[in-house]
Amino acid sequence: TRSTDTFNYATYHTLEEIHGFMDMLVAEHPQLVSKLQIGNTYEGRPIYVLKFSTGGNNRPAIWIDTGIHSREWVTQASGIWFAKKITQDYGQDLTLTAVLDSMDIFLEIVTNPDGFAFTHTKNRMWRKTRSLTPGSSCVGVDPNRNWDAGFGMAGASNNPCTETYHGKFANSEVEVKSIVDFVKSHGNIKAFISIHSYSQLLLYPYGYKADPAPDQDELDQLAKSAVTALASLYGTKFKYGSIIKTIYQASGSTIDWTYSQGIKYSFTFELRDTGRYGFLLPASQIIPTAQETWLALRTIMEHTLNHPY
Amino acid sequence: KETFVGHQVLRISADDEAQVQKVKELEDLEHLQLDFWRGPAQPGSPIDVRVPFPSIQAVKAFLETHGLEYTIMIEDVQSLLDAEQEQMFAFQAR
Repeated sequence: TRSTDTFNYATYHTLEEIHGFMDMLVAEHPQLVSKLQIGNTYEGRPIYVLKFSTGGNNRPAIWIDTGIHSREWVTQASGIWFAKKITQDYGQDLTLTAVLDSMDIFLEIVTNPDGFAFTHTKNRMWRKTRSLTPGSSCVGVDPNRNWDAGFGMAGASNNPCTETYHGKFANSEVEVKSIVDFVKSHGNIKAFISIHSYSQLLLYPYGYKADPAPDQDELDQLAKSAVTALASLYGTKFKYGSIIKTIYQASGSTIDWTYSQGIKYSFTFELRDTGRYGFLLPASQIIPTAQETWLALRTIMEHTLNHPY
Repeated sequence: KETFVGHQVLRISADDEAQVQKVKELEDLEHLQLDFWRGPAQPGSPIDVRVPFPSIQAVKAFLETHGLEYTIMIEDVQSLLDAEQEQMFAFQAR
């Protein structure tokens, strides 16, 4: 019989297969996992978030999302592995058990469903959403330039035909607005981690300006601990730092907005690799990538638990 | 379904700000249909760009003319995509 134990984590999956996995996981762990729908995409697909909770009401929470750039397939595949790992480790791993005994975890595996479906059916290199822009024949907005934090400033493009087009206005993309509304209505999220690939980086705010974040020292120290934990498994080396200093100026980005909402522990990962396969990372690297990233996530979650604010 | 036969991914090294600007000029040439996997940022940061087959000669000529070093990160994008699809179908068949 099909189950999350027989599910193949070492291959890439379609949107339908991932939705099927989610339903299996919920059915196998009804006391721990539930599936929320936070909206519908531009093309009408459901946007699902897995909630891991051991009780309580509106507990402090940790948010993890993967796949906001649809072609970064190793991220959605890692998200599937994280979901299974959480159910396996609760009650086994002391740190995760402590986290889930007093916090909730929200995991959005396919954050850009329309784009992801398009990478499977039409164009494997698609990155953006699939919304239409009036007056342009080009499709899609970069969902990591569409947030209301430095929106439209340098570090994004106002040309709908480019990969970093920021959209007509902040939160124009329903895939972004759905998360914004969820974060605002929940009101108790304490860590927000958005996972991309590639380049092997762990980044924190800001991207749209060079000023250091007020919590720069703590974020830098935590990032250092997280990448050290990550490297302990396979020796994979990550660089870390603020977005603008470590890669380039990027405006309207996810974690600049979440940080502006008071979510101190706001991080972006750029997973494997550093530029041998890029977005076409072989499936054989999915599990090792997910395993090492999990150690970094666990470090951030433990710090969040131990440093309530 | 879009295919990427003959598309290459080049890794460009821009050693100074002037070279970064040169690559940005390339980015603005929409007819080349370039797809920057890692955009031009600060000197010393690798720049990765997927170049459609029809644009390869022009892009390499531009880079060589302006003394921009590059290596070929992916020789043929489609061959990697074919391998990826085979792996997925093999699993689904099983």
